[in-house]
Amino acid sequence: MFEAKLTESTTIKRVLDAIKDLIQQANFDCSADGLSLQAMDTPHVCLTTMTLRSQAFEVYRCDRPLSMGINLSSISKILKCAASKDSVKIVADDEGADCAEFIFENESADRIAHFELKLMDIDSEHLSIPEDSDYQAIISMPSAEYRRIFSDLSIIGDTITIEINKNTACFSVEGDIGNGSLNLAQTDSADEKNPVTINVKEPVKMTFPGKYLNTFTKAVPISEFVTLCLTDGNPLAIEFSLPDEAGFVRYFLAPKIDQ
Amino acid sequence: MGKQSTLTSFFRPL
Repeated sequence: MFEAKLTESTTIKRVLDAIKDLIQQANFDCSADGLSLQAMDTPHVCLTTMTLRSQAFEVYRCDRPLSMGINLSSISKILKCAASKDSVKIVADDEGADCAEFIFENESADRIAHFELKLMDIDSEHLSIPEDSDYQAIISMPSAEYRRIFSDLSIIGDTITIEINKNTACFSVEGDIGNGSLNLAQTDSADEKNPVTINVKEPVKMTFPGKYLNTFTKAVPISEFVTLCLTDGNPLAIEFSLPDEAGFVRYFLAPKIDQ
Repeated sequence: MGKQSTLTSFFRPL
């Protein structure tokens, strides 16, 4: 038996909004620790991972690990039927269920909606993702700042360079109509309301596709802050963490490399 | 401008 109840649907709605433009379908892996998924986009440029830890849920029960193959567009359609303050309960049989049940209940518990989502058999490989890699540079910034930088720059062109030196990050773009750049310095005071922190072991300069950096702005409502981790020649890791360590959405983006 | 790489060389199947 798998049963998981979120107090408010907002949490899962936001997480799905952050991943559904990158992944069409994925296995949601349920274990005693929580709900997680990982999937690459079709061109294998971006890997998206998501975890909702068991502590994110008001009720969480997973007797046996199970994998629910879900079409992201379909689950999003069903969750549109939940008001943001409605609770969401997901129920599935852990013995080869062919559908998962979604129950939405309003705050006064006098309106209860039931939906069944058909599950799919999805053949997906689990990839080994190195944890806590020794990154050359890590920058943390308010997620609203992230949205502004990459929505602005990706309008100019799709080749965005991130260069991080001591205490400064430079984001630049080259496009058909021209180019642009933006420098962001580490904020001086720890009391600053919207701090930018930059930790550099070695300066790093890498180029990435702007289309993806802009797509990741869909995760901004998840988290007040975002962390970008860079190592020359390796994928860029971007993390949006849910409050209270309830989980995260992480993206790994392949760099553009010199020919 | 650089060529877009893919992730297949970075993340191996478990």
